Amino acid sequence: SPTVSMAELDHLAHIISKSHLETCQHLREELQQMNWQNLLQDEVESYQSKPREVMWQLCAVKITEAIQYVVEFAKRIDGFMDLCQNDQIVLLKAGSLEVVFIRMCRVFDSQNNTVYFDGKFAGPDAFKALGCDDLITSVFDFAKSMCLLHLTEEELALFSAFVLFSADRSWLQEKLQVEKMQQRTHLALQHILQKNQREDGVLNKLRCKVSALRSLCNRHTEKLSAFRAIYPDVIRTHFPPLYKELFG
Amino acid sequence: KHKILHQLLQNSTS
Repeated sequence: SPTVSMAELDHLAHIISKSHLETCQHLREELQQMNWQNLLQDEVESYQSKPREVMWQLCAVKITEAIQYVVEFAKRIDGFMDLCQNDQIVLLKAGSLEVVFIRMCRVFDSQNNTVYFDGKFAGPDAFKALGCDDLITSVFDFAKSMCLLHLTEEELALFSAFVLFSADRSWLQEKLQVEKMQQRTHLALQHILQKNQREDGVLNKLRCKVSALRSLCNRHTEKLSAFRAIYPDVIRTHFPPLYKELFG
Repeated sequence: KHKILHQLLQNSTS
């Protein structure tokens, strides 16, 4: 295992945390100012009564917007831009949605089981028209379980980077270099958790989240395939090009 | 393939 000094880990944590804060799409204070405003019942009904393909398109647009911020997050981490472009693309294709799911806990209200969506806080029922209740429930459960860990922004940033630098993704050309970055990120996360006097169990819980994230993303892909089988033209003509590039 | 991702990665950070 590589020898990394505490100063290096602090530096890495600082860089990753800075990248995260610069690219986090919504500031917590910004959302607090909105008083975590929930959708009104008629607004929920209006989402529920949208045609399936229209709601899918809306969600694809929102996911794509969030992913663009994740790309920016990755770009601001030196070690990421040092990788060859093939590997940058492989890591983003596989990991950007996972980071979006991690980031979701920042805009999630555990008490009401609602998430910031399209300007207000929405519960799982608002997404009924998508026709994938099971996936939506799992995504909400995941956000709730992340919230329970009460991670600081710095810890969240490091966990996001750790997930992004997954060295076991298929088609990596410089696997060793990615592995090195992942190890360093892991050490930095461990270091910061210790510094913040978090109990040892937190890191283990975070490791379990990695497989939960993969399962969520696989299920998103399955749902998309099922949707594509029925509405191929909707995806071709109305979905954001970046979304198609990532998940097509 | 991956034209947009390439583009996003090449654009200087805003």
